[in-house]
Amino acid sequence: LPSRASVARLSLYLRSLEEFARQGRVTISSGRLGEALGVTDAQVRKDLAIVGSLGQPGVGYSTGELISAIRHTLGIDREWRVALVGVGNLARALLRYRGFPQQGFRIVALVDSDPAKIGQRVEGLEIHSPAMLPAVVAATRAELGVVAVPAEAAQSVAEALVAAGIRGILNFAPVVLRLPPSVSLVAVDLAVQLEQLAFLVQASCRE
Amino acid sequence: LPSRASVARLSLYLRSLEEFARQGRVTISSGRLGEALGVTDAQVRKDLAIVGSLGQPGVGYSTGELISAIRHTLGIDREWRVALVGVGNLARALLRYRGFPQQGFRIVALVDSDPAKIGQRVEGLEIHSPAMLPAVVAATRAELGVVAVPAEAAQSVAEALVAAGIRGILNFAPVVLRLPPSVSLVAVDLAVQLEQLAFLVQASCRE
Ligand SMILES: NC(=O)c1ccc[n+]([C@@H]2O[C@H](COP(=O)([O-])OP(=O)(O)OC[C@H]3O[C@@H](n4cnc5c(N)ncnc54)[C@H](O)[C@@H]3O)[C@@H](O)[C@H]2O)c1
Ligand SMILES: NC(=O)c1ccc[n+]([C@@H]2O[C@H](COP(=O)([O-])OP(=O)(O)OC[C@H]3O[C@@H](n4cnc5c(N)ncnc54)[C@H](O)[C@@H]3O)[C@@H](O)[C@H]2O)c1
Repeated sequence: LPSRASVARLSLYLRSLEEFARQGRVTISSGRLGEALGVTDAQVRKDLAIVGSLGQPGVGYSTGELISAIRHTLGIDREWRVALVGVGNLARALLRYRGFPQQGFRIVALVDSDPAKIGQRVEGLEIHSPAMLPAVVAATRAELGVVAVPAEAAQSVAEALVAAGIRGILNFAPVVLRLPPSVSLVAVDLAVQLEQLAFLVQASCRE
Repeated sequence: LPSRASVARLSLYLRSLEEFARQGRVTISSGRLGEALGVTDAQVRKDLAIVGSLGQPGVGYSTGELISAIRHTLGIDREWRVALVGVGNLARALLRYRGFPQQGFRIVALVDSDPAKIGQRVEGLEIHSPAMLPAVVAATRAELGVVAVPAEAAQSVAEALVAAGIRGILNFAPVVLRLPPSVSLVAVDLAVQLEQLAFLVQASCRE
């Protein structure tokens, strides 16, 4: 099994490759792919061997073939149905973000505990009450869950998603969730991206 | 200069270390730190040498010392002032997110082109028109910019931020920005996090 770090790199290679494909590049070298991301040529080749892709010496890799091999390794050559709990500001931005359906992620179920929101429709989906979560997950066959509620509600919401049969959770709330090892968990903290930016800005000041 | 990948790892070590510190662990081994993130012991030690931290054989590293060394290397042992353009759903979620001030990022300026929004106040900040961007950036001494506008407006907004003196841009819009090499750029695509989750879920199905 590739490490989390190499899987994260695969997502970044995918974006670069999709941009190269948009520019009409049919083949790409591991050096060129690595340059765009600050990854060594040797590391790129090691990562691409994981997806089963072997470049032709002197020619490089086929951009199209690499894209489909990476998509297959990541498991995004199919559709994933997503249940979203906590329909606030963040959720509304995620619902309208075209980057999700482009990679095969479809939000199919909305749940919120605010009585004023239950029954409303957002982007064509009805907002259900938390009591309806098991029924909604079953009816929509949702497989992934997004936790977009305040910190104090996140643990109980995550447990309810797991009880409803969800096997993977994307957590935005600023708390560490404690979940059984059979459930996959990815936490998002956008401050990490700002830290990366701060590092680059202060590093470029020093030069 | 450390690579982007190792800088990204520093942010992740920081989160793990802050969680260990909350649990009262005064020292930590490189192996234990790597385990939490799926990074090899040797890679952790290499990364921590960049921040100038050397563990004591058999004892490990001081959690507190590592936290301040990483914060110093990342450049987040100080406050960064941030200008945010595009005060829509995503921006409102970012404005209320406590994870930013916790790491020293303070949003100090808001700009939006919607006449209905200009002059309103959100989280204590007034929304200014795009024409006011240079004056607002100068008055607030903002150093970083967040682009949270629709795709078609993003390039011109980014150029306006650079012209106003901003040296680093965090881009949420789903377009590749073309900026001078003197400007640091980090792009966010939350679909990447969903891909990581999809990979983990399908990998655990196979076991
Ligand atoms: N990780 C990041 O980088 C990041 C960035 C921004 C926001 N956030 C976090 O995302 C979360 C959502 O942020 P927001 O700005 O959209 O908040 P918000 O207040 O606009 O929305 C939260 C929603 O959750 C609902 N809710 C509360 N308790 C619930 C429960 N038990 N069950 C179901 N729904 C419930 C509320 O009714 C509300 O609609 C917060 O935890 C915030 O800290 C994280
Ligand atoms: N990268 C990701 O993971 C991710 C996730 C969610 C949303 N997004 C993107 O973030 C952006 C914002 O999303 P949202 O849901 O908050 O959208 P939104 O429509 O709610 O907000 C956009 C705001 O930008 C303002 N605006 C438009 N043109 C402008 C201009 N030229 N100058 C200043 N302000 C301008 C609008 O008036 C509006 O207030 C979109 O591009 C969206 O695709 C990215």
